[in-house]
Amino acid sequence: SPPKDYEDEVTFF
Amino acid sequence: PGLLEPTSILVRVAKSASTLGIAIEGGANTRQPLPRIVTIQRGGSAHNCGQLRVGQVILEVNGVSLRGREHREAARLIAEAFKNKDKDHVDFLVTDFNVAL
Repeated sequence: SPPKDYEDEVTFF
Repeated sequence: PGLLEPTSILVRVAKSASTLGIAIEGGANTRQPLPRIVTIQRGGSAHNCGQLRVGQVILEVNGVSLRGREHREAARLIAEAFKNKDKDHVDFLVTDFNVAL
C-alpha cells in the first residue's frame, strides 16, 4: 500500500 | 523575547460558542511540523476571541507542547482541550512566524 499522505491532513474543530 | 520563539503569544480562547471554529494542517513528519491554523470560522469560539489568525502556528495547547506530535495526536489534544468541562477556556501558545521550531 502507498505511504500515508500526512501532508494533506486538515482537521476542523 | 526568547531566542527560540521570538514571536510566541499566549491566547486564551473562551468557550463562547459550541465549536472552537478552527481548522489546522500539519504535524510531525510533514512539511509543516507544527500545526498551522488554516481556517477560522465566523461565530466559533476562536473567532469570537479575536486574537487568533490564519497562518499562526500552534506551539502549545493548555501548556502541552505539540512539538513532535503527528497531526492526529495534535488534533486530539486540541479537541480534548475544548471538550474538557473543567475549564471554560483553552490556552494556545501561537507564533506568527512559521520558522522551523
